[in-house]
Amino acid sequence: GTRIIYDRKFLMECRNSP
Amino acid sequence: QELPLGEILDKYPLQNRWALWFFKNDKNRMWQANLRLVTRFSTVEDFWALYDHIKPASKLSCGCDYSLFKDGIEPMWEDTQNKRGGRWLITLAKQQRHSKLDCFWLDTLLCLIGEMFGDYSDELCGAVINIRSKGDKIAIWTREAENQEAVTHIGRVYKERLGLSQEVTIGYQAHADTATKSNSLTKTKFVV
Repeated sequence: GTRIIYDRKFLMECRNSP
Repeated sequence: QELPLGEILDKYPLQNRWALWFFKNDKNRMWQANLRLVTRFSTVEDFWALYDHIKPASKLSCGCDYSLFKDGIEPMWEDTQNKRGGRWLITLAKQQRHSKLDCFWLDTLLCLIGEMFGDYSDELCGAVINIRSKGDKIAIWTREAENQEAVTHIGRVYKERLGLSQEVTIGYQAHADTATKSNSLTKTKFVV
C-alpha cells in the first residue's frame, strides 16, 4: 500500500494552521 | 481501526496511530505503576494539540521520561515487538538540556509520525526521552536488532535529521545486551 509520509517542513507548517 | 468521520474530512491522517506515555520515578511504587499512557492520536493536528499542551521535556523533573510508541507496543523491552530489537541512542551533555534537548526530541517525534524512514519505518517501534541529572538521553527503538540494513539506514537518516555533524557518531545497542549489562559495558552493535 501507499505510505503516508510527511516531511518536517510540512509538519511544522501544520502547527499553527487553523 | 476506523477513524471518526471528522478526522477523515478535516485533518491530515498519519500512517500509524501513536501513543504518548509518561514515566515518573516514584521509588515507593513498582516500575510499571509509574508508567502511564497519556493519550493516543492519529492525525497531524492532534499531534500538535497534544505536543503544545504538555510540558517541554527540558522542564520535566529528573527521573521522568516521555515515550512515543506505535499504538499496541508498550515502551518496555519485554513487549514482544521490542524484545528482539534495540535502540539508536543519543546522549546529551548536561548543558545541552537548554540548548538542544527540546529540538532533538521534537525532530525525533516528527521523524516517527512523518514516516521519514520510508519503508524502513515499519521497523520502528517508538522513541524515548530520559531526563536524568547525569545527562539526558534520547533513543529511537527498532524491532529487530539483526536487521542490519534497516537499522543502519534508520541510524543514518536519523543522524542527518538531527543535524549532527559527521564527526559525531551515534551507537545502536540491542535491548538484550542493555538488559543484562550495566550501562558502561553495553556493547555497541552498530555505529553511524
